[in-house]
Amino acid sequence: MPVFHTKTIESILEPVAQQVSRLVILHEEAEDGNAMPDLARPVQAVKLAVDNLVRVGYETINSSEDAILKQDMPPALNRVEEASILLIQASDMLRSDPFSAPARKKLIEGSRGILQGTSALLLAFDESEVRKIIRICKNVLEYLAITEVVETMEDLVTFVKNLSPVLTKMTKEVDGRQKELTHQVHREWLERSLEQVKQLTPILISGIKIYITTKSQGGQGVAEAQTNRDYVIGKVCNEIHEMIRVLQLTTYDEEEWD
Amino acid sequence: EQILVAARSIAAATAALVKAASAAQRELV
Repeated sequence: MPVFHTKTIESILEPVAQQVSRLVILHEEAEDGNAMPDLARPVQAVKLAVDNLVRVGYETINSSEDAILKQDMPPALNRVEEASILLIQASDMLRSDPFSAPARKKLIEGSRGILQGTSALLLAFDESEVRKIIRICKNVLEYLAITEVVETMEDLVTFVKNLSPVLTKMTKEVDGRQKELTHQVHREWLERSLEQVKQLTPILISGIKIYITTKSQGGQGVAEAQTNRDYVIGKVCNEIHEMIRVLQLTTYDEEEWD
Repeated sequence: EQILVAARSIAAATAALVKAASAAQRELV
């Protein structure tokens, strides 16, 4: 099972996670180790990158209307900042004593902290992006909820005109998301639900049309047409609820790094 | 998104730092 649940997060964190794991193994195998080189420059590069991330992070927080994002991001940013302080301390200690064991420990703790803090930050951001997609899905559900008031062909035209753009947007966003996921089963679930919605949409429109026609003719079969229409609506709604459920699943497991 | 670019920079800088630190240890192992 992949550790990182999106390809973007994986591409950012996987290389650094590998390097940190290697350093931990090397540290454990060679307890005292060789003399450490002067790490001032690479540590400074990390510090600059951290400062930039913190700045961009708070800009994102301030410009967002997502309360959960506003709550989740600052602790992750603090964690990254604290980790960078550990790295600076490690670098200073190693300059005085290139064999310092506590400095090596700080170096590993700092590196892990950067990795975990950046991961938490990316996860908070990613979850916020998922919430945006879920809002679009719920928007479609809201439109579907008014299907029962579509009583005339004019209503149907308006209904289709309003539903089409939100449905297209939902399809595009969910399709983009499923392509981003590293977990194949989640990808397949989303793909299947999307396909179902695509197939059911014309059936739904046709069902509403039959209901309107039957009702306007005042003939028999109105109840049956209504049942059929509601059945298709129910199926579409179920698929959208299923997409919302799968969108919220992750394979993230922070313990993998501990 | 800017945050992804910033996260990528920090990951790359940290990987370079850890690599430099690992290089000295690898000689011993």
